[in-house]
Amino acid sequence: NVFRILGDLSPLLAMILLLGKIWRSKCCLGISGKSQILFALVFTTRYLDLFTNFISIYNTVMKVVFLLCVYVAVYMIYGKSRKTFDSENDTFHLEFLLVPVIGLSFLENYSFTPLEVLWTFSVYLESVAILPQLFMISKTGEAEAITTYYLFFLGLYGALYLANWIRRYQTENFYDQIAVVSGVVQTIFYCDVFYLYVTKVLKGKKLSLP
Amino acid sequence: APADSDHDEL
Repeated sequence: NVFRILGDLSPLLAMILLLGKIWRSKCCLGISGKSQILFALVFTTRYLDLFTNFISIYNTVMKVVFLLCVYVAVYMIYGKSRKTFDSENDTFHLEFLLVPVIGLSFLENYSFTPLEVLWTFSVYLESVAILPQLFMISKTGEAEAITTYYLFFLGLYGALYLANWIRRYQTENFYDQIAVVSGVVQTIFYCDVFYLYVTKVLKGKKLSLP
Repeated sequence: APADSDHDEL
């Protein structure tokens, strides 16, 4: 399934772009540390099944790489490059996301076991994890082109996974309601990013809000 | 969901 492969590679590319940017410029200005913490939480709670069941080498390697990338990003923002981190504009209240997401994952899951509830939590949280970053951009009114590429590929991942699910529904009659609904919500949040990406960044401007 | 044996999505 081509959508699936591209959907896996797209967040990887996004994270490499993000790490590359911080690494080269030694600066994480404009990056929301809170979004990165949420993504670290997303991958940590989702990939606990690394310890319980083996699916494939590809699956294990990708999970470990995702985890490594996101932890390195958090380390760079809050550790190594902390002085350049714009904490004054990264003021999203995480409890506004965490409380409803935790509540919902307890209420609406496939089975009430710790691993399933945590997996559900990670899926719901992923769909909103970018909000602190978008909030930060709307507060400062601009984002560097590279930050927008990062957002674009992260958003593309949601869209590609949606295509993957449509494909799987057609070919296997399989669908994962929780993942699909969250995927739709997630992709809606990125619509604004896609719009700004096409209208500003592709024309060589940096993203600044009107 | 992880308990589902088909679950290979990331």
